[in-house]
Amino acid sequence: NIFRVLGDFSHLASIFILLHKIQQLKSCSGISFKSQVLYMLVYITRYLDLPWTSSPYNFIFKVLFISSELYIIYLMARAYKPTNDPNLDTFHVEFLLGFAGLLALLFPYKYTILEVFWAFSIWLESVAILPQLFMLQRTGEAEAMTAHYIAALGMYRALYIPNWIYRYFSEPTHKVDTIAVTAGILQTILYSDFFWIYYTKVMRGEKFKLP
Amino acid sequence: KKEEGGHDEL
Repeated sequence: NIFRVLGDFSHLASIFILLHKIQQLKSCSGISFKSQVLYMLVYITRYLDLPWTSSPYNFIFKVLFISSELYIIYLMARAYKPTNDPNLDTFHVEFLLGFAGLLALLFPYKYTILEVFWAFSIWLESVAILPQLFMLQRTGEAEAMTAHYIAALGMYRALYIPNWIYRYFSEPTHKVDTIAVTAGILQTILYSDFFWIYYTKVMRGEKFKLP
Repeated sequence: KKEEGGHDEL
């Protein structure tokens, strides 16, 4: 449905905004490398089922997300490594990995490798933006491109919420994906303060600065 | 975009 398609394209847009920023400014300043590595982990653990993905739409997006994320990490770790400031990227990701790992082991739909990794990926994605938001907090401001990147990334999962509501009412056979919905709502909540600042500042053409 | 068993969303 339209919400989900808009969400997936918002996700794709966020990746291209980030790529554009890094290549245009020839710098990855203000971008959390830790968050990008977490997203890489999210895609790998979620798309283990890539080989037998039946819908071409999903297949194409999965390939796009994995390949573009790999390229972003290459750019940050190799090409523009000097512009990476690890002293600003100090969030303890082990807490996030522990959080996702614990929930994946406690409440998977089924105790199979695919399902446990899928649940891990869903929970990890819900908190993967924290290092990036934390870095933003520390620097106190961000380039407009970085703010657009985070906004598009946040919008992607926010749009999945009406998608789930729509599917609940329109597809009688649709069973609610409780893990995805719970994590999706948590994820969107984590973006809420950013969205507020983004909406009030950037929409007025101002530079993105925290109050 | 239905998928058997697996998850049909990205």
